[in-house]
Amino acid sequence: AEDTGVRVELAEEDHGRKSTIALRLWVEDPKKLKGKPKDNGAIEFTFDLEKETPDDVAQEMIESGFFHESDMKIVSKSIRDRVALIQWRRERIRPALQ
Amino acid sequence: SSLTQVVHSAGRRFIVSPVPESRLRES
Repeated sequence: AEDTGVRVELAEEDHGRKSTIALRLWVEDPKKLKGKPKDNGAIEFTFDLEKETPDDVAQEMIESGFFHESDMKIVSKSIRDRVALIQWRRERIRPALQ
Repeated sequence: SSLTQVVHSAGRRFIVSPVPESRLRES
């Protein structure tokens, strides 16, 4: 995935059984953002793979004051890349679960 | 300890914790 300066990782082990996953996001390189991010913390949140989109979460993070609205795309892309990787991995382990 | 919780009006909960120094990229 492209280096966006925003890192997103699983906050818990993914066994591929739940549609909701816990993710943790933090800024690795503030210079890649247009606005100044709030604080210097890791933001943990849950994400429903079936019902939600990365844009939903990015928008809520901006509305909650974590990021400037000009960074909506970079936050959304960072989440989308990680979610795509999780879904790709789930596709691969699905036969083993069945 | 130093956890902060922010709840968005849509109901999503964000829990903020310090990032360990080892996870931050050196500039």
